[in-house]
Amino acid sequence: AREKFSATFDRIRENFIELFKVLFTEDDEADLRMTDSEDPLECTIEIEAKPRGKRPHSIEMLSGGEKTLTAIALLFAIYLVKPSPFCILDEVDAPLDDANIDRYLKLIRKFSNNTQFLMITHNKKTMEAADTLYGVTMEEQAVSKTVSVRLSGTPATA
Amino acid sequence: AREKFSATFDRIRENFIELFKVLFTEDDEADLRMTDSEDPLECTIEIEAKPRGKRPHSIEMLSGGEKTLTAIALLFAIYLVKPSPFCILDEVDAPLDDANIDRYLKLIRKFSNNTQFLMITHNKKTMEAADTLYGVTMEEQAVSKTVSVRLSGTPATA
Amino acid sequence: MYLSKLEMVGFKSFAAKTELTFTDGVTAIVGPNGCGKSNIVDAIRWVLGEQKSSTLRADSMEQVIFNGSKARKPLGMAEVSLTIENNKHILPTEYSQVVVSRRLFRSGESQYLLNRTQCRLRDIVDLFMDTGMGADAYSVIELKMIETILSDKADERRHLFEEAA
Amino acid sequence: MYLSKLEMVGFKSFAAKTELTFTDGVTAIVGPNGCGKSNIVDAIRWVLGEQKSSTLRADSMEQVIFNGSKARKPLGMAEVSLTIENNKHILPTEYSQVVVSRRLFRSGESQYLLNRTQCRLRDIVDLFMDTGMGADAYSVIELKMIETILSDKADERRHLFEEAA
Ligand SMILES: Nc1ncnc2c1ncn2[C@@H]1O[C@H](COP(=O)(O)OP(=O)(O)OP(=O)(O)O)[C@@H](O)[C@H]1O
Ligand SMILES: Nc1ncnc2c1ncn2[C@@H]1O[C@H](COP(=O)(O)OP(=O)(O)OP(=O)(O)O)[C@@H](O)[C@H]1O
Ligand SMILES: [Mg+2]
Ligand SMILES: [Mg+2]
Repeated sequence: AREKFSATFDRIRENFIELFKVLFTEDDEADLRMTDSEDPLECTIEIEAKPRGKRPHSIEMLSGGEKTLTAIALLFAIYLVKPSPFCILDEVDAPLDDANIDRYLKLIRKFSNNTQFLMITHNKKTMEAADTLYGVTMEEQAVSKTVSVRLSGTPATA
Repeated sequence: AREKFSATFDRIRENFIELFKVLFTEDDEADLRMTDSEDPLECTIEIEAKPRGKRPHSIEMLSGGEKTLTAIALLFAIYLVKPSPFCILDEVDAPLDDANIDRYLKLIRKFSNNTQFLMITHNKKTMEAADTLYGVTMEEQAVSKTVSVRLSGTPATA
Repeated sequence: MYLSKLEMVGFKSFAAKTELTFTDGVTAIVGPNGCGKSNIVDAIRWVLGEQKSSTLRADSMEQVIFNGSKARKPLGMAEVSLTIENNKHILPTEYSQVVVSRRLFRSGESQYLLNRTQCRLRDIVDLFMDTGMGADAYSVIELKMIETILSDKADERRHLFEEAA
Repeated sequence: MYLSKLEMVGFKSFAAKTELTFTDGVTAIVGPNGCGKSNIVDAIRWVLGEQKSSTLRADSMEQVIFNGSKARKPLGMAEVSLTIENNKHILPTEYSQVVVSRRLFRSGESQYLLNRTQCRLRDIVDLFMDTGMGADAYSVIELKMIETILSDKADERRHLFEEAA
């Protein structure tokens, strides 16, 4: 079990280092470390992020948007090791600025060959990147209904 | 001290009930209750929110945006009792949809007669509602600098 | 394998029978605050067997049943059905399409169905074992999780690593 | 009473001397992720006397000093000055304008200044007593607080009520 965990950890770590560069830039680095590689099943797993030009410091000092991207890189790094057939993202793009949303959507598009994505969002760019769009409304007080929306913004036939 | 707390609580509660209606609508209701009014200094303070048409239920069941508005109503209800000369809001508008951002900004504008507001935001409506706009950039890697921005979007003289 | 259809009636704010059809690409769900988007996510978690009401933002499981409005009485039952295309035969069944359903009555009585036939929760859990699709797989990502996975509560983080191993 | 000017040098990502002038209305601060907006909020909290480094997202107070980039060495000191217009004479002083400053050296040595003259932290705390402007007043609202004030950790909520009483 210990070996299995270490092997999985190594794969996740490689994916994370690579995905971090995709979501940030080629000059940005990040790493994943086990605080005690002799004791993989119990020790803490640390995340180190070192955005370009900046000295490495705890991820705690990163900004809200940078933390979100770092977490996405890690979650997808894990997911690549054990893919799930679908992935639901609920307003995960809220803290991201325009440039970061583009990178995030590019990554989603790349993974969408093997994974079905359901994205809840308020963001126009995310809406435009989708293949299908559902609108949810509460015309009748307190009762939800859905309407399929054409990407031009007009509702599809009810 | 107990009486002082109870008196303060009553004023906060009145403000909260009123502000909730301003941020939601006239038909929406909310309340603040002390679980044990015999023991004001120790008991839990409960929040009840009852958006229009919906049966009252725990605020836990509210949506992300509704929770944010409810918290804003409470924070400003407290603030009205003991005004602070300035108030800094860091990306508090992120979970709100367009209609709610308008209501939120209207409330900010109303309070801005007595309070100075500093709002950190990614939202265009919030930017347009401001009297002054500062842009922060990192032209030089890892080093921040600020530039005063005219509301038309062009930088003011450096 | 992908989700092709979600049907809900009486689940949270979806009082009336509602149907959503998904393609196997990227679907976006939009709408104003409080209109029901996250409730759709809750419905998918619930029908896949979620047992913790707190994950669904409820104090007790009964609270997922439509609790009424000015114009409508509370309903007595919540029902959600999820249709899954088994095109890559990842699910251990010969069916090319599987429908998972769950019902909850105010009495507390709970029912699980596979292809519209009653079964036990166990059968649903077994069906999704090792597909990464169980109720507590990391396939639902929300902002709160971002905070947890990065904060030093390394338990959450470790838990995800172990799930993948 | 309102904040009219913020000056920073060596504070977090503001390596170079930076000055912001505020009007007493509504100011918006915008820019891409990671450019330094929340660092400005940290600077205001810090100069008003914040003692917990965790509130400033740092493990130790020394971490608020600019820690270098590819092109620049780390600096040895962080300094922030905040100019406050005392137009309503809320602050217990005859001055119509008050400048509060704070310096931190890598050695750990800390300095507080009032109107550019050294003073003790105590003097700054006393000046802002009862003005709602102390470092832990509820004048800084961020999304994390929304979650805390609404969750059942009623302690946070109670704490705010008590501050107002
Ligand atoms: N059992 C129930 N019966 C009726 N309404 C319910 C029930 N449970 C939750 N709701 C309502 O559903 C609404 C929340 O919906 P949901 O969380 O899906 O919103 P949302 O679209 O995700 O909004 P946001 O953009 O703010 O996140 C709440 O207003 C709540 O009152
Ligand atoms: N002591 C320091 N020296 C140099 N850079 C620092 C220091 N402390 C923090 N930083 C940098 O400041 C950046 C964070 O800035 P900040 O939190 O202000 O961003 P932001 O503009 O609020 O972004 P967001 O929109 O994502 O919230 C981080 O990239 C971090 O590396
Ligand atoms: Mg939601
Ligand atoms: Mg920030």
